[in-house]
Amino acid sequence: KPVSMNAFELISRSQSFSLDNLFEK
Amino acid sequence: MGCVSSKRRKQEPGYEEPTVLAAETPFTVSEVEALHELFKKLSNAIIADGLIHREEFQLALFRNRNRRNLFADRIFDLFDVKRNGVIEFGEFVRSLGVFHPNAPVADKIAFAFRLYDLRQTGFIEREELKEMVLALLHESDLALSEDVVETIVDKTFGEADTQGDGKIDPEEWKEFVSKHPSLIKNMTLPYLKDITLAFPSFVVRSEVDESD
Repeated sequence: KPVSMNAFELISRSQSFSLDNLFEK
Repeated sequence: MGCVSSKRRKQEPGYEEPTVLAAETPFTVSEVEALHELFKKLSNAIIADGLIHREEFQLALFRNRNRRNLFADRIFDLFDVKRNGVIEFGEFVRSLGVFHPNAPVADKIAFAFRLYDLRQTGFIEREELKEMVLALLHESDLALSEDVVETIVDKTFGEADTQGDGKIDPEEWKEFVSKHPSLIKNMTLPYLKDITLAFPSFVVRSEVDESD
């Protein structure tokens, strides 16, 4: 539940914050 | 062995020897060589100059060179240590080193702090936290009311800002992460451990003997 999360948790889980795509071939 | 290739590589702007980079990062020489393969791909995607431009970074992350994103911008700025608008090979490897599973946790905590310190004041301020929450909502399908956003930001800030001076300093951030270790989960890329497998073309062309 987003409301019960802390704000940094929301941010760090965000898909838009991910370097995974750098490694996609 | 590999002389022609080595000379060519040395002419690349910002190229640094894998042995030097391996000594300063959690990567092995082989892994740095594999990262060079990845770097070549990324840095020649739009402008073939062996440097990663902001648009190339965005293209790699989002498959779209024009899609600006707050976090991608901040990460680009942190990777661009020399602040000259491009990411050189050495900068790329040293910065990715922080994301290696074997990198010190303290480095990950410090990098995340700098990432969230949007205006680089040495503190994470309430307005910055709210800006990041709004940015992620804008990027995702998650819809939260203004009141809910304020509540989440207030609650988080109240917990993290233990001194109550309206800003989160590096020490408070460290304590907050120790209570919520999942916050730095995104600072580890398990993929980096398999980077040589991801770029097998490098293996047959390796120029540096690991025993050197």
